[in-house]
Amino acid sequence: SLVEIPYTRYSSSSDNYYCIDDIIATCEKIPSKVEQPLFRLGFLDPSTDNTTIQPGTKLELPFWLASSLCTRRRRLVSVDMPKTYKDSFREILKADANVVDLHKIGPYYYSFGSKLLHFDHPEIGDIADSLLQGFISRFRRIMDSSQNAYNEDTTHLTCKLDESERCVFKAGQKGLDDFQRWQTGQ
Amino acid sequence: MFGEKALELIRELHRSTEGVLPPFNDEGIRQVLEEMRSLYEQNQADVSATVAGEQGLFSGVQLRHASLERDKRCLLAYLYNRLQKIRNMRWEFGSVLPADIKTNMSEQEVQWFTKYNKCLANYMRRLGDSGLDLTQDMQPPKS
Amino acid sequence: ENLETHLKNVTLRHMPRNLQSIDKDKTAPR
Repeated sequence: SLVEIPYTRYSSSSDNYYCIDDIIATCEKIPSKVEQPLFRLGFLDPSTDNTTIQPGTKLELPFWLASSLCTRRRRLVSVDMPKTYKDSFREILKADANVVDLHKIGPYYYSFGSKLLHFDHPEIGDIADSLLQGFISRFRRIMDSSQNAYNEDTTHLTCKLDESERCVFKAGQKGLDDFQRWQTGQ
Repeated sequence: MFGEKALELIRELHRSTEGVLPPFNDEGIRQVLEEMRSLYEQNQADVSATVAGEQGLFSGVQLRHASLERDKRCLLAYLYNRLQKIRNMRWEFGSVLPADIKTNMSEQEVQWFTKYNKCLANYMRRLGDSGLDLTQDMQPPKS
Repeated sequence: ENLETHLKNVTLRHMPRNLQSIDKDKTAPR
């Protein structure tokens, strides 16, 4: 069952260095705060003309950069969780996961969310649970709709799905298609 | 922000549909290599200044190094995934690719494709008694 | 070998010296 998916599988380093989806997912922004002066990098902070970014400055950094500057060994910046993974949004997902448009919010909601587990942040346990429960709650409807939509336009069924869910939907559709072709002797 | 040009190469490939090879983006690759050169030179300057006794430059060096690794990953992934598309087309269209695909391949990709063809042909020739064309019957024949 | 030659010819050899190698551990698909 899905509950056994080991969290340890999700590490910040990608499953596949060459994976295009992973590269795009890791450019999602993370609210960060500078902990040590960043000299000669003032251009990274649009709100200042200074060449140095002072400690305390808040920035939105892409995950690939934040994960390199905020490690257990070295905290040049500290990070906070993006609002779509914070408590208020997790409550919405818990209330009725099926109504949430994860494509608009994502489109790599689960993949990016799993990467957030890389950080040493008090909320990551709740985020991990929320990702799993959200996926499980939505899974049944994805499977049912992908198994019953034959030879019809499926846009309305997939428009709110995140990229991982679209892969599941596509796999279900392929299974259905193969079965139909087997039944008709093809 | 660093890495934007490199990400644009990846997005361009991500947008291309299955079975279509977008034109090789020479200019995009050149710009990313240019960014990497300037990041590297800035880091070398900061390291020399640190050796000369200046303080506090480490965080900038760390940030630029992460950007260099990111640019490198995007460039290699761009090339790698283009080759995956070309390889899939070999299995779909055979050893002579359609002209519209070939015009979008770089010279080095054509060289790669020629070598790949040769490797594949050598391998298939050794199968069974008189060789076996693996690219036929990709679906189990009815029999 | 074919892939590595291609990656080296097209980009790696134009990169800064300390980035011109391919890290097998990092790039192997898991």
